[in-house]
Amino acid sequence: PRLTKLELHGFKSFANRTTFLFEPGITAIIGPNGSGKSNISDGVRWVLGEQSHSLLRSKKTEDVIFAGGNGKAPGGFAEVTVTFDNSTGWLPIEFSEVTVTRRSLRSGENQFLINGRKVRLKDIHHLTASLGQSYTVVGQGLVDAALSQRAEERRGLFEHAA
Amino acid sequence: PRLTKLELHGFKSFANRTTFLFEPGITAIIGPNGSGKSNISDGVRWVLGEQSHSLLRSKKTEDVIFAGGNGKAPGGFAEVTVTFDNSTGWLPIEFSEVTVTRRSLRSGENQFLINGRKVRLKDIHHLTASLGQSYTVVGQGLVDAALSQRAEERRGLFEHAA
Amino acid sequence: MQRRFEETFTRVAREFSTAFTTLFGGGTAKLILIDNENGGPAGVDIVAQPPGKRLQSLALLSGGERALTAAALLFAILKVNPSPFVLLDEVDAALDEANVVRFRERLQQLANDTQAIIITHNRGTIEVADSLYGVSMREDGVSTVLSMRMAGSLAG
Amino acid sequence: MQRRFEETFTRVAREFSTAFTTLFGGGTAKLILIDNENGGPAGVDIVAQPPGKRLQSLALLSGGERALTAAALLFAILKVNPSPFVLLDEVDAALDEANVVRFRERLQQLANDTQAIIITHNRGTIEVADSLYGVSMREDGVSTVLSMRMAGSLAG
Ligand SMILES: Nc1ncnc2c1ncn2[C@@H]1O[C@H](COP(=O)(O)OP(=O)(O)OP(=O)(O)O)[C@@H](O)[C@H]1O
Ligand SMILES: Nc1ncnc2c1ncn2[C@@H]1O[C@H](COP(=O)(O)OP(=O)(O)OP(=O)(O)O)[C@@H](O)[C@H]1O
Ligand SMILES: [Mg+2]
Ligand SMILES: [Mg+2]
Repeated sequence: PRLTKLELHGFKSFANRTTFLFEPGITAIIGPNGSGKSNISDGVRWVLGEQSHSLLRSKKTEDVIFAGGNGKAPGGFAEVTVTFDNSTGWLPIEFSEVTVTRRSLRSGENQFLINGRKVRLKDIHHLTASLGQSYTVVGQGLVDAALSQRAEERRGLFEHAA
Repeated sequence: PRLTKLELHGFKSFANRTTFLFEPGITAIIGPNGSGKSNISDGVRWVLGEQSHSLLRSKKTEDVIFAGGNGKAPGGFAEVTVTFDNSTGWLPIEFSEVTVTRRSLRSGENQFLINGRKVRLKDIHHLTASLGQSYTVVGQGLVDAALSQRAEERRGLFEHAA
Repeated sequence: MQRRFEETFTRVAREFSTAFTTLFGGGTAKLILIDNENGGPAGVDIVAQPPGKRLQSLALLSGGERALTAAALLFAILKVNPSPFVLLDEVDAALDEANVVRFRERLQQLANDTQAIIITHNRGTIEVADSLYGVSMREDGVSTVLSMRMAGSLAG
Repeated sequence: MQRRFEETFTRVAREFSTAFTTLFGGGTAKLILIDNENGGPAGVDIVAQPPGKRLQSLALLSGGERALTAAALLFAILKVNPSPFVLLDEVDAALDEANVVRFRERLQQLANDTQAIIITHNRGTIEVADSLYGVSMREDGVSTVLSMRMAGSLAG
């Protein structure tokens, strides 16, 4: 399968709906310091069920919702959707195209959807278990994290891959 | 005062006596990955009395001595000397030129010298107390260490400067 | 579980050694299963020997050598267990020009089976991208994105 | 001790705000003394607001914004308490081109009173160096150094 689309709306600095279409091959994302590049990778981790504040660089759940800027009001929600082309049936689900959505409201309510149908966080984790989060999204400054771990901690990398 | 000279001999990858003369202004040090640039900054920390293995990227004291390479035998000692121009009398010592030397032998013996005279580690710490190690040598990847500290830990930076 | 773990480990260890030698343009590296003192499951040790150097502990590797060794491990795991995508955030920041060239060649190989998305400031890496997005921050703190199709002119 | 600490703190805080605004080309930042819950000595909090953004916690700053904020603090402390030298190891690695230009201008100011030695891969920083040393690793694992006086031709 392939990741074909990513949409961010109200997530961190992406106040307006922003869409990335991924063509086969290498996609590079460039831009000045503080422009929002790492927020994109936070968005991908978040939609796939990441709950750790430190990996999302946040302190509380509403830190992922657009907090406003000069003259722009804060957002009421954050929403991220990823779309996979599953025509080879790799992901354990019968759709040829799979969308995963996560939505968080200022009230603290969190919603997960697969192909538009509300599901639980557990269902997202089941779907993405084969993805192995630790080596699918490598955060800024974390490339050599595996080298700093102790030998028994590194086992996880291989168990994921098993 | 000014740092005018740095000599490394047998320290880490600097098996042969290597001398840096520092002219006023900015001196840049460049080179490929793994060529020995950060070993230079380790050498400066070490000669000024650094004892922490993690800051020196070593596990045991003899890790600072040249360990040998393809066809080159390991060294028997590591020695680093820094020379300060103290004509303004800034460093609390009556010499217009001050050299500080640290020598470590494979036997584990450590020697400190100021202007050629053997002194104790305590004397080095007294001399360099005004330097404030934490902001004189900033290690690779450690530039934002002060931002990761808790508020009460940051006090040390200002106490040094006081 | 244990049998599958060992099978995966052996395959990843083989890929890791190959990826390391390719990325460093020489040298050798190994993954080693080591028994846990407390009797729990075995841990994984990494031994790396960049070209021209002795076998040494990971602690002595330089910043760039660590990033490149970690990249070799990542490429090895992704080869054994392909993933629909990989998103790398400035993993090439510590690399010098020669290592960036070897890194981007290996990235191009990875992109044959996996959707590779890389956040980078590195001109050498941008040059091999098939498509490019530019992100900027407006005065009001809102990020905007511009798709800059690689019409070949960008690498200039 | 406490009086001297507060005096130094106030001077560094003033210099930090100036250095931050210079390095970021705008925005504001402050150092704030905060009481310690357990009654011990006060701690130091850092609040940073890059240009165009709201006042936010340090956790939300980007990699480059963190490096630049830390550089501002470093320049401020060195201004209040000059040191015979400063040795910076790739502190500019996370900075984009615009920030490298502002960073190197501030480094040139620092070099008026302090011997500044900087390890860098950044072309923009190398260009403002007054002298240059090239380090390389021989086949036998020994580092050698070449002094490459800046005869003006190097920046090319
Ligand atoms: N909830 C939020 N609302 C609005 N803005 C936010 C929110 N969370 C983070 N930000 C902004 O995003 C910016 C950081 O973005 P990010 O870390 O993606 O930058 P970057 O492009 O990766 O930069 P660098 O090249 O320095 O790594 C911060 O300056 C912060 O102001
Ligand atoms: N005691 C020692 N004897 C011999 N070589 C050593 C010793 N200690 C470290 N080294 C070598 O020094 C190298 C690391 O050097 P260093 O960290 O200075 O590189 P660097 O130039 O800073 O690279 P980068 O640009 O990747 O940060 C290691 O590859 C290691 O082999
Ligand atoms: Mg970033
Ligand atoms: Mg280094």
